[in-house]
Amino acid sequence: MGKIIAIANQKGGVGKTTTAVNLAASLAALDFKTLVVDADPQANSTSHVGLDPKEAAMSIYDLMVNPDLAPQEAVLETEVKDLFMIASNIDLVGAEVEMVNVENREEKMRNALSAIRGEYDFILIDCSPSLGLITINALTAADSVIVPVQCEYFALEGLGKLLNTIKIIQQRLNKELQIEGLVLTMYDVRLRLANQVVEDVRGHFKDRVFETMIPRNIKLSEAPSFGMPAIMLDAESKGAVSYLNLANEILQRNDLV
Amino acid sequence: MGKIIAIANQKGGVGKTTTAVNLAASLAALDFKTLVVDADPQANSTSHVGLDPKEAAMSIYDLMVNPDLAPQEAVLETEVKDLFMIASNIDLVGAEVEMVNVENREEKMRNALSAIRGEYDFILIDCSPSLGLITINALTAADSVIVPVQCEYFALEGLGKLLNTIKIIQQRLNKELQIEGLVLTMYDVRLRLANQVVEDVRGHFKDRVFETMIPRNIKLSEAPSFGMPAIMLDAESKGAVSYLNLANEILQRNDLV
Ligand SMILES: Nc1ncnc2c1ncn2[C@@H]1O[C@H](COP(=O)(O)OP(=O)(O)OP(=O)(O)O)[C@@H](O)[C@H]1O
Ligand SMILES: Nc1ncnc2c1ncn2[C@@H]1O[C@H](COP(=O)(O)OP(=O)(O)OP(=O)(O)O)[C@@H](O)[C@H]1O
Ligand SMILES: [Mg+2]
Ligand SMILES: [Mg+2]
Repeated sequence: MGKIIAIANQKGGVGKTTTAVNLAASLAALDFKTLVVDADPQANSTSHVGLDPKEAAMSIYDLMVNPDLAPQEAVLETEVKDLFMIASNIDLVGAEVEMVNVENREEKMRNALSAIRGEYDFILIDCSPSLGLITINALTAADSVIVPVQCEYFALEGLGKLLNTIKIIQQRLNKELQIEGLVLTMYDVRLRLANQVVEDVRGHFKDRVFETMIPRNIKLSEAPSFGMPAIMLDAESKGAVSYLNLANEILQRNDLV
Repeated sequence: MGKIIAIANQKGGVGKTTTAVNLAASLAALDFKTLVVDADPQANSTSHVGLDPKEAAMSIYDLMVNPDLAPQEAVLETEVKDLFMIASNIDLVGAEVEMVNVENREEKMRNALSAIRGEYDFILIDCSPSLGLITINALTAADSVIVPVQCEYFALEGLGKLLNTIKIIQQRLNKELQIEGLVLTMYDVRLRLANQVVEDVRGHFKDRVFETMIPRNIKLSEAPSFGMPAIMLDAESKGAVSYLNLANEILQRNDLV
């Protein structure tokens, strides 16, 4: 019974896409069948695994607006065994306005994914930098949420708002939603600011913060230009290893290893 | 007659807020009276200049939904002489859905700013990482747009969509809208990827790219935690100097120096 995890933070550029793709690739490398759903109209996750959003016959947008479609039709294979993708589409930009008067508009993604969740061990949803309808759909569809927190000052400011939104979703739309954890990203041990942010976040959120931190690592930012996760570009790199460690930590927390 | 410049890019974390605040502070340091409008519900620009969005009596949201308000009432002083701010408000998150059936909803910000533009030499609008209604309002209100482009792979992917959106705005909502320029941000001369992005962007967009590049510089990311622009934290830092150079380049392009 696949676990659905949303990767969300309305702050831009904190490592949501990098986390979604590299964590998924790590879980796949550990033989867990994993699906990434690209719920960001920028379609960065789709291109990060080497796919072209324009070539996808169907996207998560189609599944949300047309419940008769079989979600399996939207699933694409990637270069990585056990890693699959449902692509994004630019039409997601208009979905919020299009669905203004639609009943249960927050549950469209949950309904779309319910028919296929049993075929995967994990389903990771990459969200856009916003708390709008599509991200709310992802949080309503998810069993838990991973919050990437960049080791920068602005990253702290937005956390309160995000956790408030998660509380509202838990009360009104998805009682089961848990916080899988906060993951510190782009950590540079040499920077005083980064160490300050780590101290603040661990002090405030305690064991809800993963032990594993993702260091700033050039292979993580180069991998998308090759259309592959970092584990395929350079499995020995600090970036790839850190995401493998994160995968293992999540598996332990879920008693799967 | 103040020039209104939108700082926009739907890709998250590329340096929109850092550019809006530090460019504005540099223009103010050169004795140009400058107003920053924070059109991002994250309110990062507002806190970057040391203000608390919750304490602002009025925000850009109020001016947009209530045309009878005098925009001067929303203007706040900052620690920097000649630098002023109109704060953001979390209510911006709901504006897109609230204004679905409102006539001329794309022109609300332009109308709100028209009464005060004469009082400033420059008005910079910090946009959120999206191409939704608020960013469209900013592009409709603006005379020109500055596009921060992070020296990373994903930054290139989104440029096409942004430039398409700008073309549509020029055709339908704002014929006068020009591209002030693309500014390369977080440039690290040691990284092959960064140099590749610089080459690609300069090759493709030629003289629409500013000569001035903004280097990755720790003072730029520390300054927000002190509630001030980098020029106040450390005017000699590479980050502060690069934004002063950008200000001078823009002034030259506009025959103001
Ligand atoms: N640990 C890291 N080390 C180095 N570069 C990184 C790291 N994590 C992410 N990056 C780079 O930083 C940029 C931002 O990361 P990413 O695009 O994953 O963030 P995001 O939160 O998905 O952004 P958006 O808000 O636009 O969706 C990308 O160019 C990415 O390649
Ligand atoms: N040149 C730079 N050198 C070092 N750090 C930088 C630089 N420019 C921006 N930063 C830092 O990188 C992060 C992202 O920058 P910023 O918040 O300005 O981007 P943004 O485009 O406004 O993000 P959003 O899409 O969330 O609005 C911030 O923590 C900022 O302090
Ligand atoms: Mg992303
Ligand atoms: Mg910003």
